[in-house]
Amino acid sequence: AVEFPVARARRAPRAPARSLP
Amino acid sequence: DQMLPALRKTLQDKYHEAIFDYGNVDNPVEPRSWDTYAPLGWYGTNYVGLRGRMAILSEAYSHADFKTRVQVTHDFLVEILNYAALHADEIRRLEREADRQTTLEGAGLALRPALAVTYKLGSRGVEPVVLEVMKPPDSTSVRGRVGGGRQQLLPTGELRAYRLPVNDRFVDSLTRPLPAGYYLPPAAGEIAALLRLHGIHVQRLTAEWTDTVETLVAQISWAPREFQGHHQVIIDGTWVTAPRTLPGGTHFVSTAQPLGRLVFSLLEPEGNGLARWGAFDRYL
Repeated sequence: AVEFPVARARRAPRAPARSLP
Repeated sequence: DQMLPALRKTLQDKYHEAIFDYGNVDNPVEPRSWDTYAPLGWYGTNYVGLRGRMAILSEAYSHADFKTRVQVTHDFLVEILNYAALHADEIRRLEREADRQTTLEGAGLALRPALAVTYKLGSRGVEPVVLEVMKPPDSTSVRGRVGGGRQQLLPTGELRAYRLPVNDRFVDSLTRPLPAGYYLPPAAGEIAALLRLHGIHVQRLTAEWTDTVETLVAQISWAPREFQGHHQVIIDGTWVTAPRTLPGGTHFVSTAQPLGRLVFSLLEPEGNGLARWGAFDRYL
């Protein structure tokens, strides 16, 4: 078995994030 | 349930052209149901629906002559446009409302729905469906043996109204809860670029972030037969909830956007999204 590379988020991250250019 | 029945009536009343929902019988010799096309998101009309917009598939009967096919296709299109123009405000309102509702659900400000990753056909009820009676070939006829493998049925010229369930819609057969979004590994830039081609908003974490996430631990296999250049991926797994530290550079794809349902369709691994089509093969 492998771990699928996409993880579901239960809530949006509060970490700083930027939009992709 | 509103637009297509109205169009069908207009085509009949104004042009004396009989149209019917796209589909075919399950069994031409003994029809038991009238089934529409497959519920795959990579079919154009379904894809547009997943974007929260409307699309109509137009195809002409293959038994009609060329002139008839052109004429009825023209009339159908003109009447779709007439209907859309007449109901423009209502259609725009529905689409704006779909965008708004999808965004609220993704943000958790409306109840997050359980959405389909697999579907089955649903019926709108039993109706008379006019079909040409087909019969298996006489075993002594030359035509019956042509083509070897599949039995070639013979048209009889006799039309008959069969009372059949009209399976013109899809209903869920397996659902998953809509998450707040999906994390993709920092190296998955080509997936992020593909999502952006669909018009989906993608973000990147500029610092690491620790949270409880759900991951799928799965057995992966590939369909032995190629379909349109892809060996479709078959995923059989179990969802695991665990804390995880996501590194800076991780891509985050929120479902709190007008295309939130398309995000779900493309990224839920068990459905017919990017995983099925092989986009994640190099990570597996």
